[in-house]
Amino acid sequence: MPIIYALANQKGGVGKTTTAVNVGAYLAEWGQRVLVVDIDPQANATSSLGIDKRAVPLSTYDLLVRGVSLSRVMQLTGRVRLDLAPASPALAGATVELVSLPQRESRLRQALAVLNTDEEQGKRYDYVLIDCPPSLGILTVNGLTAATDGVIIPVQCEYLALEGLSQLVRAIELVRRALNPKLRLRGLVMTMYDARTNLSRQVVEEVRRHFPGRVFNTIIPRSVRLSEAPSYGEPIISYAPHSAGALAYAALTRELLAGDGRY
Amino acid sequence: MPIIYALANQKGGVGKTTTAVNVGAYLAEWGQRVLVVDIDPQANATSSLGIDKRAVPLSTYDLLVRGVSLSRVMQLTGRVRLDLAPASPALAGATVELVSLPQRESRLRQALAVLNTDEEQGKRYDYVLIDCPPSLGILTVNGLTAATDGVIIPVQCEYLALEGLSQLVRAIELVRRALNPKLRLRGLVMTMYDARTNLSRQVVEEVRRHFPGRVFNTIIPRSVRLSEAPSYGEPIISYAPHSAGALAYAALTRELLAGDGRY
Ligand SMILES: Nc1ncnc2c1ncn2[C@@H]1O[C@H](COP(=O)(O)OP(=O)(O)OP(=O)(O)O)[C@@H](O)[C@H]1O
Ligand SMILES: Nc1ncnc2c1ncn2[C@@H]1O[C@H](COP(=O)(O)OP(=O)(O)OP(=O)(O)O)[C@@H](O)[C@H]1O
Ligand SMILES: [Mg+2]
Ligand SMILES: [Mg+2]
Repeated sequence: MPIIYALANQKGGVGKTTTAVNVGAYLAEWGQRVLVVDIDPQANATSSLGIDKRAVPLSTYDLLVRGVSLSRVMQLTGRVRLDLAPASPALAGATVELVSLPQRESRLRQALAVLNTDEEQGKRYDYVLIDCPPSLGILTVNGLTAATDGVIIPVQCEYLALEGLSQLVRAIELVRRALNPKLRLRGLVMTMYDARTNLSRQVVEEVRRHFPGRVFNTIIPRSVRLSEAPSYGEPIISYAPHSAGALAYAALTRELLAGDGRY
Repeated sequence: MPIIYALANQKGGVGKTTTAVNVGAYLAEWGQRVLVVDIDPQANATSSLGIDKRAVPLSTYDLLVRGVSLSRVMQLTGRVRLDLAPASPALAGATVELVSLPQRESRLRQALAVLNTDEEQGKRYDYVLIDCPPSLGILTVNGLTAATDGVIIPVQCEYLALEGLSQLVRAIELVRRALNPKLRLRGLVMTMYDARTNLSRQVVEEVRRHFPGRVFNTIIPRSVRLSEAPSYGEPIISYAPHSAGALAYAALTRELLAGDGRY
C-alpha cells in the first residue's frame, strides 16, 4: 500500500509543483519507488521531469474522464524508481466534462486503487505524490479524495499566501467529511523564504502560530537554481545538487520519511 | 464608455493581482476614475486594497450568480477615484453554480454593461480592471468576455511561466470567436524580473521573440516592497512610492495610458 499525498494550495505559484517533483526525486534516489501524478492542466510537473506534455499519448485526462487504467497512462521519467502519470492540455476541458460523470470526485481515487489491490501493481510504489492545480475545483477535490495519507500544503513566505489558508483548511475539512475520512493535514512547508526580508520571517511565525506542530521544520529558501532546473527537465538533485534549494529539499524529504516511519 | 481590461493568466502567482491593484492606483492618482473588479475567490485584490473579504456585504458572487446590480456591490476603497467590486469566499462556489445558469459566460459582461448605458453610472469610470483567478475556468471566461478592450497578461520571469502561454493564447482565441469578438491581447507585462539571474533575461527575450511588439517595454523588477504592501492594505504608490516596484508600476501605467491615447 503506497503512501499517497496531495500537494494542494489554491494560491498560485507557491511551490506545489517544485515540492512534488523534488521531494519525489529525493525519495526515489534514496530507494523509495515513487509515482508523481500531475493533475494540473498546466502540466508543470510533467515538463519539470523532462516530458513534453503535447507529445504524451495518454494522460491523467484519460485516467479521470475516460477511465483508462493507470498502467497505460504512467510513464518512466528516466530516473530510477521515479514514474509519472503525466498531465496534458486536454485536462483543461476535464473540469467541465467531470461535472456530469458519476462519482466525479472519486475518479482519481478509483484509478489509484489498483495500487492497493493488484499484487503486481501493488508492489510497485512506496509513495504517490499528486500535484494539484491552483484552485479548489473538481481536479483538486479529486486529488484530496485520492490522498489516503494526507495533504501537504506549500506556503510561500508572502503575505497574500497567508490569506487563503483558512479557506483551504475549510475545503479540506469538507472533503474529509464528505469524500475521504482519512484525509488529514500532513504538514505545511514554508517555501521561497528570503532571509534578507522581515516579511518572510513574519509569515513563518504567523503560520507556526496558527498551525502549531504542523509546520515542517525545514524551510525552503528562495534559490534561483530551483527555478532554472525545470527548463532542463531535471529535478534539483541532478541539476544543482549542492545548491541551497537542493539541500533544503533533501532535508525536507528526510523529515517526511522520518515522520512516516520510513527512515 | 470605460476601457475594460482583464488581468489573466492561469499560471499562479505571476502578478495578476499586484498589477491590477497597482496600475489601478496609479491611474486613479493621475485623474482616471477606476473600478477594480475582483473575481478571484481568494479575494487578494480585495484585501490588497484594505477591505476584509469576510465582512463584505455584497460581492462579485452576488453580481455573477444572483444578478445583483453593480452599484450595490461596489465599494469605495478610501483612495480617491478608486472603487472596488470585491470578491468573497462565496465565489468559490460560483464555479459550480454558474454552470447551470443561462448565459453563464456573459454574466459579468451584462453586469458591467450598465457602465455604458446608464448616464449616471456611465460617466463614472474611465477604466475597469478585472482581476482573474489562476485558471481558465468559468470565472476567467467571464472576465475575458467582459473585457471589451482586451486582456493584459502578467508573465513572471520564470521558465514555468513560459510553458502555459500558448494554452492561454488559445483560450483567448476561443473566447474571442465564441463570446467576445472585441477581445484582443492588449499586452504582456514581464514581472518579478531579477537582474542578478540569467533566467530572467532569457525569459524576457523568449517572450519578446514569441510576441513581437506585444510586450510592454516596462519590466517590473522583483521588489520586496511590492509583496509587503498588501499586508498594510495599501497599493505601492502610498506604501513605498520611491521603491523600484513603485517606479516600475508608474512607468507601466504611463505606457498603458499612452497606448490608450489618454496621456
Ligand atoms: N524555493 C524556490 N526558489 C526560487 N524559485 C522557486 C522556488 N520554488 C519554486 N520556484 C519557482 O517559482 C515558480 C512557482 O513555483 P511552482 O510552479 O512550483 O508553484 P505552484 O504552486 O506549483 O504554481 P501553480 O499554482 O501555478 O501550480 C516556478 O517558476 C518555480 O520554478
Ligand atoms: N514584482 C514583484 N516583486 C516581489 N513580489 C511580488 C511582485 N509582484 C508580486 N509579488 C508577490 O508575489 C506573490 C504573487 O503575486 P500575485 O498574488 O499578484 O500574483 P497572482 O498572479 O495574482 O497570483 P494568483 O495566481 O494566486 O492569483 C504575492 O505575494 C505578491 O505580493
Ligand atoms: Mg504547479
Ligand atoms: Mg491573484
